[in-house]
Amino acid sequence: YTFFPGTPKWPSSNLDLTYAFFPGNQLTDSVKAIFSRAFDRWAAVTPLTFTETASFSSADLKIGFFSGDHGDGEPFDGQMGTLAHAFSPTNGHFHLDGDENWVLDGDSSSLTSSSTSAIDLESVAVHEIGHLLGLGHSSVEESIMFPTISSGSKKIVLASDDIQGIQVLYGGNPNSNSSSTTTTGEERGTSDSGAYS
Amino acid sequence: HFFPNITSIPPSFLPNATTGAWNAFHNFAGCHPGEKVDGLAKLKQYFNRFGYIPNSPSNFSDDFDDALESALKEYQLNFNLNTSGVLDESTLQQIVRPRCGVADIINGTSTMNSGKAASLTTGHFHTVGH
Repeated sequence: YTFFPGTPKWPSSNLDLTYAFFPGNQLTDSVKAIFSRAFDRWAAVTPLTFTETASFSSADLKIGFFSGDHGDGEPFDGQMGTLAHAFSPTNGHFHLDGDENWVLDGDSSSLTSSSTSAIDLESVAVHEIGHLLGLGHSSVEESIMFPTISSGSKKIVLASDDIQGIQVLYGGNPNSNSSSTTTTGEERGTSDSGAYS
Repeated sequence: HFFPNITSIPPSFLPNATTGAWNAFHNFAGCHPGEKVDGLAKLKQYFNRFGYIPNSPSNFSDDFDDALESALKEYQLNFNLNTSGVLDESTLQQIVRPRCGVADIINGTSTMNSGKAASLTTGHFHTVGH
C-alpha cells in the first residue's frame, strides 16, 4: 500500500463523511446501491462512516459520470483506457468515464474476459474510494489499489494490503472485532487484521 | 451506459473491445533502446500521463531514448514484470489494460514497488533499525 505525497487524510474531526451524486447524471437506485456497497467495504475496516446526501454542493465526496474533457484537466479518453479518477483528501471529487460500458454485476465467469469491453462498476468504485480516503496505488496485484483491471473481471474484496494501508491512516473499526488490529508505519508488512478476507 | 450484467450488453457495443484507447501499443512489441518507431511518441505520452516521464516536452519524439527506457523499467518494476527495459509481450499486455487515471508517480515521488526500500522488495539486504 502507498499514500499520496504528504500523506493527506480526512481529519479526525470529520470521519463521518457525506457523499452525493452529480444531479445531471440522474442515476437509478440500483446504480447508487453499487456505490453504497463500495463505501460499506471501507467503513467495515475503519472508523469512517459514509452517508448519502442530496446536496451535491455540500457533500464531502462528489461522484459523477463525465465524458471527455470535463474541466479538471484530466479528460477521459472514451471507451477503455482510463476508467475513472479520484482526488486525494480532502478534495473529494470522484469522476467516472461516462463512455464506458458499466455493468452492475460484472461477474463474467461464463464469458471470456477478453471478449467484452464491459467494466465492473463496483470494482472501480471500491478502488477510487481508496483514493478519496488517501491511498495511492499498490504493486500487490491482488489488492484493490492495483492500478489496472481486466475488462469483464470483478475485484471488490479488500485485500490485507488495502486494509493495512487504510488502518495506518485511520485505525480500525471500533465496532468490529475482526478489524481491531491497527497497524503503524513500523508494523507494515508484519500485521494482518484478517478483516474482509 | 449501464447494464445489469455482462450478458445484457447488446452485441453492437462489444466490437469496441479490440479497439481500446491503447491497443495500438501492441505494434511496439519487441522495440528496444536505440530504435525509432512511428508512434512511439504516444507511448511516451502514456508514461508521462502516469508519472513515469516527469517532464512533458512540447512534443515527444519517436525515439526509444533513455527517458523511455528509464520509464519502462520503472513501470516494469511497479507492475512486478521483468525489468528488461524492452517492450516485451507481458509488459504490453499490462500497459493496454484499462486502468485508473490517477498517476502511479506523483510529483516525482514513486509510490509503488520502485519507491520502496530495497530491503522490502528484494530481501537481499538485512537492516537494523536504530
